[in-house]
Amino acid sequence: KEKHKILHRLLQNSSSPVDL
Amino acid sequence: QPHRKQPSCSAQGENKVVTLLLGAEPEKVCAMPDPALPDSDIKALTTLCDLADRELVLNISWAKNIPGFSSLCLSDQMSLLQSAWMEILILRVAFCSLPCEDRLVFADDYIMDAEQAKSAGLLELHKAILQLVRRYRSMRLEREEFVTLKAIALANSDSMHIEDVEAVQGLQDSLHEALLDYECVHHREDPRRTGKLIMTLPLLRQTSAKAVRHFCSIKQDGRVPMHKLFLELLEANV
Repeated sequence: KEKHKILHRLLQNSSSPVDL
Repeated sequence: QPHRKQPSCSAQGENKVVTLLLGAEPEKVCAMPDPALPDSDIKALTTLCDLADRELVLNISWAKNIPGFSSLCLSDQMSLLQSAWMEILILRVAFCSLPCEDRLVFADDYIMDAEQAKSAGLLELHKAILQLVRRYRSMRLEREEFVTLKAIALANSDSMHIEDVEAVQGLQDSLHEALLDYECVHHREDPRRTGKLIMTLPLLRQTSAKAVRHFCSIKQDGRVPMHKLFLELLEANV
């Protein structure tokens, strides 16, 4: 996971998750 | 899961998931090739890698807006994106290229014909994506189908690292259901249309693998500058 830190950070920071 | 009964549609006949997916579509991105650079294969590849990197950032926000995606654990969200990111990029290029004959619309300001693709060393990839475009054109792929199929490609990315297989299966089921509902309302004349759409996914997977291999070899050459997110995802697929 350490290798994929940009993806990790963007997933944590991106906004407006929608759940049914 | 209960058997399908009535499609879960609004009074206007629109499926809720499909409506949310239409609303989640990322904004268009311009390629903006550097006017200071002379035309060359390096310039074309640099433009494409830069465009892909900016689109990937938007695609991560898009994924978070797929109904049910952000309920998955972070590790599974990452695994799906690491497996499907190129399929998502290619499906968008294919959809945007539907109105064009034999040309690929990477962005409104970056449309590539076979001659330009050949100069950039991308002829094989160009041909493969055009095969996909022809499939979708012959079906008259609609925007609602495109957005749903793109979400299905993400949920169905067959990553080997999924922790909660049931949760990912649940996401696949709800997106599949949305597509079935949409076709049930809008394409009653062709009961096999959902299957036909799903059957385009192997060609998308194949084309994506070809693209990843090609950009990995470009990366190893080291002549084309690549941004970090694009590099990170390329490395995830090796």
